[in-house]
Amino acid sequence: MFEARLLQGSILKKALEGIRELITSGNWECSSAGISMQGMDPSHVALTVLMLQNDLFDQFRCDRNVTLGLNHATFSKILKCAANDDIITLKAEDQPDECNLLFQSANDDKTSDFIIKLTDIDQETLGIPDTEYAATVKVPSVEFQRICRDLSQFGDTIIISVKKGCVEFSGTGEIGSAKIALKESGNVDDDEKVSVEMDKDTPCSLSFASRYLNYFTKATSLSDTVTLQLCPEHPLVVSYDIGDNGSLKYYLAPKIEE
Amino acid sequence: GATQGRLDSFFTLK
Repeated sequence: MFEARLLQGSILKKALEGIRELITSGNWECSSAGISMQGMDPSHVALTVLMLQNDLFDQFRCDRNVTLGLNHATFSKILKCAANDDIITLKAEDQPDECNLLFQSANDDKTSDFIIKLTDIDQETLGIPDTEYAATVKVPSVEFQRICRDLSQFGDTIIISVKKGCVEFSGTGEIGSAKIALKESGNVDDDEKVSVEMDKDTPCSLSFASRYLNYFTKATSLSDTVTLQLCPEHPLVVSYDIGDNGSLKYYLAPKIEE
Repeated sequence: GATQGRLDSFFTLK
């Protein structure tokens, strides 16, 4: 059987906020290592990958690998019934056709019990190749959310450019253009700071659909910082760490100049 | 203008 108890139930609520608008349903693969889920949007532009390692849970048991085929709209509706400080337990039998969700209030005076029916999802798992990225940028997640929102007013494309010690976001459209630059800060240990790492100091600039970047920022509350990894002609990686034991990552195909 | 690329060529089936 499978049983996973998450003291910080809000993590699951926040993760699903970052997933549900991009992927309507997905296979949540449960193994002794933890829970993982990946899915592409219907137009094959963005890949979403969630990993919740077993250490994230205060109790985790998975005797045999279990696949939970979940409709994300339904899953989200049920998770909205949980308070932010609820403890959430997921339970399923081996080869399940339903999953049990138990919410316990922080002071244990309320318990809510839900059953979600599972669906068979015909989906292939993709292998993600190791890539040497030309640039790795860490910025406060709220700042990235704000920049994506602000630049979306100018057009449907956001250009991300990394130069030595600086990351620049720009957009151009009929009403005008905008350019927002963030300089690398001195102390990179602070979550409020910006760090820019480059391989071989070669500037890198790529164009992306602002619509998708805005979808990704729905995961902002998962982490104080977001990491962007860029490589010419490769998908952008946007990563939100979930403490030390999980992550929500997005891969976004760049726009190609004609 | 720029056209939207797709991810298919970047990832392999497991």
